Amino acid sequence: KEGNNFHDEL
Amino acid sequence: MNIFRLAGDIAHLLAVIILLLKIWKSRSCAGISGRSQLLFAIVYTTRYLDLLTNFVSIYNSVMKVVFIAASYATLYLMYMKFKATYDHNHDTFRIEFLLIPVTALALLVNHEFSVLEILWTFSIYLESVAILPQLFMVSKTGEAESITSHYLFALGSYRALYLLNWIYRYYFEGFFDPIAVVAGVVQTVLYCDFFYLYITKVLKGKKLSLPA
Repeated sequence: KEGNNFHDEL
Repeated sequence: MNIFRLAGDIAHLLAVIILLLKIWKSRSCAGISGRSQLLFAIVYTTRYLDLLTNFVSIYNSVMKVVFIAASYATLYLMYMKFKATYDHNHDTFRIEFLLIPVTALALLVNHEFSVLEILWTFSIYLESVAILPQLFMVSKTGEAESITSHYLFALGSYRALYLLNWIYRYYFEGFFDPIAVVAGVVQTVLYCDFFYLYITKVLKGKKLSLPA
């Protein structure tokens, strides 16, 4: 989960 | 989820609630920058489009919906219901000076050149500077109500706590998102002067007023 296209934060 | 991120989210939620309650209870949005609130609505709308494409958790989705809804509720109160109390004359920051460079930067520096990713990047950059019209308004009038300064303190603390979260995640999860981190540092730095005044004045029971 290195940034790219997956943002799990608000 | 770690303690810094949870505390950051709670501070963020608290800020949004303080602002809505302040406007609702006093029936007035005096001292609040409608331009900053408009920018925040743009920030939440462009960032949380992934609600439709990407499920993270119930917590994550609920918070996103709350932030979007609260930002539009704030705009409704300011520009419709309590429009007469909106202080136009002091809310004069030119937001195109923020929107244009932020759009250009999002197109140039992003993780991936796709619509959702560019909108996410745009929202991260815009959020970092979205408070400027509000800070400009406070400096122009030379003062802020205590409740407005509590709002600003909670809102500023949120990104500062996220910085601690990113340090934690870097060491313990190997997670590092340079776009979010650099923007988060810029955002937090913009509040430093305000934090100083808040701690030295508001917490000691004095009104936040700037030296002439």
